[in-house]
Amino acid sequence: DPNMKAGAANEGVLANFFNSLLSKKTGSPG
Amino acid sequence: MEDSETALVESLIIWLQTFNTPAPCSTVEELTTGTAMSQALQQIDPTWFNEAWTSRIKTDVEDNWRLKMNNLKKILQKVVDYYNEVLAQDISYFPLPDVSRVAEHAEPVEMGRLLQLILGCAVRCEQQQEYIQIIMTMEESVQHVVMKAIQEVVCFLMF
Repeated sequence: DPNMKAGAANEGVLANFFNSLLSKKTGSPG
Repeated sequence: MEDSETALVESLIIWLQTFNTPAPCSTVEELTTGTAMSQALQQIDPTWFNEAWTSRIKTDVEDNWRLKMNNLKKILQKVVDYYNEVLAQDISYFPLPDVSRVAEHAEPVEMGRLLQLILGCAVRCEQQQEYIQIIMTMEESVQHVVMKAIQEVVCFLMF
């Protein structure tokens, strides 16, 4: 199902983004 | 108004509701008093947005747009100072919201900008982990707008 694939991909993008934020040091520049 | 601009403020209001502020925060109009935003900021960093500061935010502004504007000016200034002094981030390239338009007309685009700055504080503060994890539990469409909003703030910080 293309919709399910797109949804899963979107979920992956969001998870990657927020996890990368989590891994950044608090208050670090950039 | 473009859909993306409406989506920004609508999604950020949904995000602000996760703070469970005593003051109502369901609509742009309700947020124009500044009370709910100041209460959320106090949760984000109680040392910077301390009681001495929140006590300067008037809660009995009713429909007086000048009093609302005074509150919003105090919030914007304190948030900008937070970026500069606590986060050591230069926010001067970010298009700061016109708080008079927020106070007088409940302008959603300008309100979106103000909420975007508060969001930036939340995901960079000491308790960032807690706030980011809360965002990750939100509906996907809201997360998507929040992600774009954070990316935009970061982009301006790096400009």
